[in-house]
Amino acid sequence: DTDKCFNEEPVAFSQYPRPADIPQWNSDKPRLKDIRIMGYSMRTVDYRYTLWVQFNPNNFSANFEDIHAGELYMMETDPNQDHNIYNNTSDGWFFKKIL
Amino acid sequence: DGMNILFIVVDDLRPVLGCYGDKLVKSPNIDQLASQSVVFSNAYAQQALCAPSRVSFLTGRRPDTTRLYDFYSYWRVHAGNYSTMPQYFKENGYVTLSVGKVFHPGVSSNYTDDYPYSWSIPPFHPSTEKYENHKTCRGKDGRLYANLVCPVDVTEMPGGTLPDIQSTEEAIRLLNIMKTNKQKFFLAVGYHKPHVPLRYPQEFLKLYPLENITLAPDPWVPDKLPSVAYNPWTDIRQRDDVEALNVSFPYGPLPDDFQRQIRQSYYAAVSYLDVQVGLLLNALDNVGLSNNTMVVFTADHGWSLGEHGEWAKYSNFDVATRVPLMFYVPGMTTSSVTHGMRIFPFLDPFDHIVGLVPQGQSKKVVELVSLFPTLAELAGLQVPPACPETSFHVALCTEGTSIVRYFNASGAKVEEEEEGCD
Repeated sequence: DTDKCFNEEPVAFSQYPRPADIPQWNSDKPRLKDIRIMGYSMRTVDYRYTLWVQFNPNNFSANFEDIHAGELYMMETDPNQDHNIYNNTSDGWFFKKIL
Repeated sequence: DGMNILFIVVDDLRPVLGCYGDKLVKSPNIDQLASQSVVFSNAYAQQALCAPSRVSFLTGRRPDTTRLYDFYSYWRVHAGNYSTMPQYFKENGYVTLSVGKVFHPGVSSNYTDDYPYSWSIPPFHPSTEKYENHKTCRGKDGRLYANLVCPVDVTEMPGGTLPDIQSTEEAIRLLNIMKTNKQKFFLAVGYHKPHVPLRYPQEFLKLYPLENITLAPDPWVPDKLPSVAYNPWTDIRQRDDVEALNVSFPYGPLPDDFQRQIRQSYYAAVSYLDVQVGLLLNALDNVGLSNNTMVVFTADHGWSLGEHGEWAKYSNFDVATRVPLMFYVPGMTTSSVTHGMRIFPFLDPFDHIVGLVPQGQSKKVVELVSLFPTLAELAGLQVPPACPETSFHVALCTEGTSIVRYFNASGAKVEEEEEGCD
């Protein structure tokens, strides 16, 4: 609401590694050398936004230009996070807006 | 200033607690702690996996800085010689003690739970921990299995006890010693349950008749879930009872009835844990230390109970990353305690009482990586400085921020955060 100051909105960051795009036997607990993708989550009371990006285990670098998948859940209307609307939002506008 | 710290960390506990609004669970002792505490309802782990989460919150660094995403490296060798929260308290005059599962045992804590850096004496591990994955679960045919769902007759267990029971006994023994030697202490107690196998005293099943147990509200794999986001719950598939069901990989699903049995045993394991916490807090009263000991209660990450067709942790879903987090600070979250007054009398979950509500509730989104600066501030120590962008070469700094600013200094009910202008 424009008549409200924008409170400092705390954000929590989580992450999870994956060896591949498709579930496989070591998807739950990939060893460092087998990690190829990292899922970075940013969450506030309003939403959870996750990007699964290419990850290089040799230099620990994540490449946010190489996005394998995305998730976006709006907590007020979807508290159980069942309806991923990441692909419903045109590229980047939402990300820019929430940032 | 100079208060003791009792730090309780629970393995794989999601906020399935009365004080978090769960209507089914019986957790009167943890609810009683909450009634004297500030409770954070939006607290999250940095990664939903034991070792990375624990090394992260114990060093105050994120996984991209500890560079631990699995179980197989020790941050002091692999990433940087980061000071830990217990080490910091030890360097500030505290006796620091570890009981049970605080660091994840093995490579990630140098096979020593990071002793002697973090702890004043060698950490205690229950002798029966080694039987955790043995065939100790009695099947319908009377034979023993290594099951996921594993209510047991404790008298039949190796050593006639269970790891968490031993941990509580050791922690109480240490509290009695601390009372005598009058040194301020940082005592960390790590409970194993409700981590799998769901092995707990069978009497706790009586609290959760199977007919009262439902499926998860959303027990299907969401159609727009990217396949990379899904965790195929491989570890529970290797348990004898799950393996016998022969469910397909990776999406299953498990039979409805067995899903309800897993949920029933998770709840039963939580009530078993609640009893252990109740005995520990009752002992804190008994040694007369409740009035100058802060209590922190949290978990390393959550656990999916069938939501999104998933089980266990290993994902970025809230059910896998959200944790209980509460702080009891005498004179801050509650008015000062008169000496000798009981704050935490043991409450038997079988005589369940309802109605305990958190003293203060904060909906602010907070992170476990903030534990280190928060406890430093609460203890009156210098708060570690914020880390620079790259901090591999910095021994003492934190990538979290103290969340004491969300407490209410007067100890009165924490005001609901005002939306809008201050």
